[in-house]
Amino acid sequence: ARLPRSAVLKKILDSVKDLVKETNWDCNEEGMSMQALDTGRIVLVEVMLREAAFESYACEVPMTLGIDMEPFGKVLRCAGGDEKVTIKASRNDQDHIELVFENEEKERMSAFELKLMDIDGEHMAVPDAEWGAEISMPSSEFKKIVMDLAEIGSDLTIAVSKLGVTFTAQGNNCKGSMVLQPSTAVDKKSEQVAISFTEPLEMTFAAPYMKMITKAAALSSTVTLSLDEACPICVRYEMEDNAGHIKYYLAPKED
Amino acid sequence: TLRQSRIDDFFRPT
Repeated sequence: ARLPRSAVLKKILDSVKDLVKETNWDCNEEGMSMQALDTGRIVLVEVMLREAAFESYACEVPMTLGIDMEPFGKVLRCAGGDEKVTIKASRNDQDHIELVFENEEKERMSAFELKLMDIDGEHMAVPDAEWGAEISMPSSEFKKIVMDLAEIGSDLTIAVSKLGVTFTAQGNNCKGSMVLQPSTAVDKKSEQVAISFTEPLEMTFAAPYMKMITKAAALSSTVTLSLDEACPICVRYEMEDNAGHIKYYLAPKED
Repeated sequence: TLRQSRIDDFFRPT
């Protein structure tokens, strides 16, 4: 599997490493994907890197690669963001993978081996949901709202109604809320706020977890929040050019 | 006060 830029892998690692220390990557002809729970079992994260994300991709037999994020991060730090990355896994030797970074300008090439782990894989079935509300907005804006309100209080409430979408946090000595309304005057789709819902709803989530989830803003200019009563929120970042996505399901806080 | 629910409260293992 050959990626045109290592930056994509670096960003994916940054987006999951606070939640997941080790995970199985499933490789098949469609691409590379992973699903993992954090140790508290409060967030489920899914990453899909489709074949389209790669400059070249070949997977003759489906394989599972058990990756320890810490050494993987150390290896990735050795790659320049615009260097090409080739990941090689051999079906005859499933003990490790090889990573080759190529800097075409400098005619430099570096090679690394990463030992694979035998991880007890657990996979959760995510039902196809009819969401009660969907909000799409610039990922940078969502990140700023979450980062700011997480300083105010540890509970982040998201309410969707005819007024728009309201994010609220309450702390011991302060409270803050931010309201977004659907944008009408913005031309660029990536800068638009779009809100759809069937019934008004209000749900509360742990702000520290939501903060970790906003790290994926580096992977996509837009984010989609899908909510339904008594269901984890789905926070989805679609990468450009059908390259894949990262999705987080965060369990709500309830009475 | 609110209780933090778990993913297991909503999704089942495959």
